[in-house]
Amino acid sequence: KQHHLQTLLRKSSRIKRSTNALWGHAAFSKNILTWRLIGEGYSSQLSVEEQRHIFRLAFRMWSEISPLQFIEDLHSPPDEIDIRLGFGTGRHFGCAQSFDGAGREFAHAWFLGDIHFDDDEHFTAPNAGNGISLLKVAVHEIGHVLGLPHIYRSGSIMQPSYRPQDDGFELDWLDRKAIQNLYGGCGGRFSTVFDWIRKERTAYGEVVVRFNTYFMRNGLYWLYENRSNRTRYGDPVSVQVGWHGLPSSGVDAYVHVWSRETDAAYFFKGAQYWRYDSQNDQVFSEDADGQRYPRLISEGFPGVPSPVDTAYYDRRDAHIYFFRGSLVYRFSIQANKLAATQKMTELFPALTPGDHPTSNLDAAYFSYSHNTLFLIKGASYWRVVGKRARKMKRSLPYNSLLPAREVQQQWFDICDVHTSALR
Amino acid sequence: EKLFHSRDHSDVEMFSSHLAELVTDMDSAQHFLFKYGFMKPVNREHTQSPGVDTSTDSDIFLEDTVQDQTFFTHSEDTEHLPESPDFIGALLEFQQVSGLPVTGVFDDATKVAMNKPRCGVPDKEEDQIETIETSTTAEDLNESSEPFNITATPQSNNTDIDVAQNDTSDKAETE
Repeated sequence: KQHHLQTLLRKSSRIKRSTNALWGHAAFSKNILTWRLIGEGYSSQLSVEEQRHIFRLAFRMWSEISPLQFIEDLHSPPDEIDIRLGFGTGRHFGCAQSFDGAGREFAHAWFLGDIHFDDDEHFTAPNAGNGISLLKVAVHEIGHVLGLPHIYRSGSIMQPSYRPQDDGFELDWLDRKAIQNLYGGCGGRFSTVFDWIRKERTAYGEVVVRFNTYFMRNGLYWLYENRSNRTRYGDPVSVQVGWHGLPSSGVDAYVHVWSRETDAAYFFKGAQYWRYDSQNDQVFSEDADGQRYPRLISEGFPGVPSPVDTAYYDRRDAHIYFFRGSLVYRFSIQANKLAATQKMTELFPALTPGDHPTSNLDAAYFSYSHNTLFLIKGASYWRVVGKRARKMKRSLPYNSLLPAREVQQQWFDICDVHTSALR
Repeated sequence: EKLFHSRDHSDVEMFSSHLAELVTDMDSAQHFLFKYGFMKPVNREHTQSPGVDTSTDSDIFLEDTVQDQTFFTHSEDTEHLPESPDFIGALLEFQQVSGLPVTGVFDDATKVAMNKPRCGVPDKEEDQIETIETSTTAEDLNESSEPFNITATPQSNNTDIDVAQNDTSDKAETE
């Protein structure tokens, strides 16, 4: 797996036009690509703004599942633009391949190059219900530019023939793997990872508890759909959009103190922390004593240093475990004071000698999906041995760490997009 | 301009001269198969086949769209096309990958499929034929759970939980 990761990393530094062994296709050698809808190639059927909006969305859809990012470049000389798009009819733009009029061929694209759309076709906006969805065609043609061939598989966006668009088409698992085979998977460190608990009342008045998984990286976050092995379509989103009152640059840690007496969610950043009001979807303005948020960590959690790397609440012993450097600070909720300080390697011993994050964790994440605590650092994660595993094998030390695995082999396609693509 | 009357241009009319020529017969079907890579273009000097009418009337000039060059290809006499192994082979392949009944005959279903709106990029290119044949048929991709090196298996939910949990995704169930 380490070798495979290195192979994926080396792909990104390949020179342009080198070939991929599996598909025999070239791939861009850089991950940030520019595009432009050329002025002499506007469609006569949609407003220019609509056309640009649709292309922005099409590029973003590829960005959401690959390490590629796309920037609409309106200023550089045309020959410096990586991907140029335009509409034409018949003989167009000096292109070697003429369009055939309304019907049959609707567009074509050139590897590592430009995309031409046949303006004799009736292109429409997404979900228009008639015509040919410009969004679907654009996503398909961008796939060619990036190096994908036609794929005869039901559900693939790279099928050669146009299928009338279902509501909200998306790139499925195999299409994602196809592009990732050329450009690698998505990586990057996380600021924190957590399951957000929400309580809802059914139509029968019954209270049910649900959870959603969130990954945060600096000022962005993703909702991760565990049952679908992917992030929510359209993510990432800015923290300031989804979590009102939190710093726009993101957070260091999240803790949910959940017991019979207490149900409180806290976010930590730098020397400060906030308590989040789930009912009103924003941070609390003040605590029960009238002290305004954000508060200092040193005041709310005496003895705990700041900033912290990460933290989690352990319901087994009602302590918050704060991680900073190589140390773990156990904080007692009941006593409201620091209970103990230990080295991470002692509190969470490695099962395999040397296979341990040792310090500077990114996230300590308790997953309700897996009923397991994960320690995440960089591209790796360690699973903490839980009750079930120790029942099956009593020799396993308490809270020991299983060997490291790759984050992107457990949680898939958590990909950045360019800031210009954020809503 | 293209004539329309509705505010949203949804009734825009196409000039008849702007309508794409449809695939209607063997000739145009062969053109289709050449154009999208199911039949290989051949240099003119080497296209002398038995029984082939070499007059210009039966020649088809096709463009190799990927290489940005033009190859002249010799079409076979239309009468002999149904028996031509190359044509039949190409037709079979097109029918197979398109999910059509694999008859080797230019039937109505095949004609409809050839006239569907499609991308202008060839489905097969000469230098990629082997690769695509081994890896991109619909059956291959459907059968293999993971054709690439990135291993990925759906996660099974751990049922040993002490709190009712639900994912708010569409298919969640309450435990």
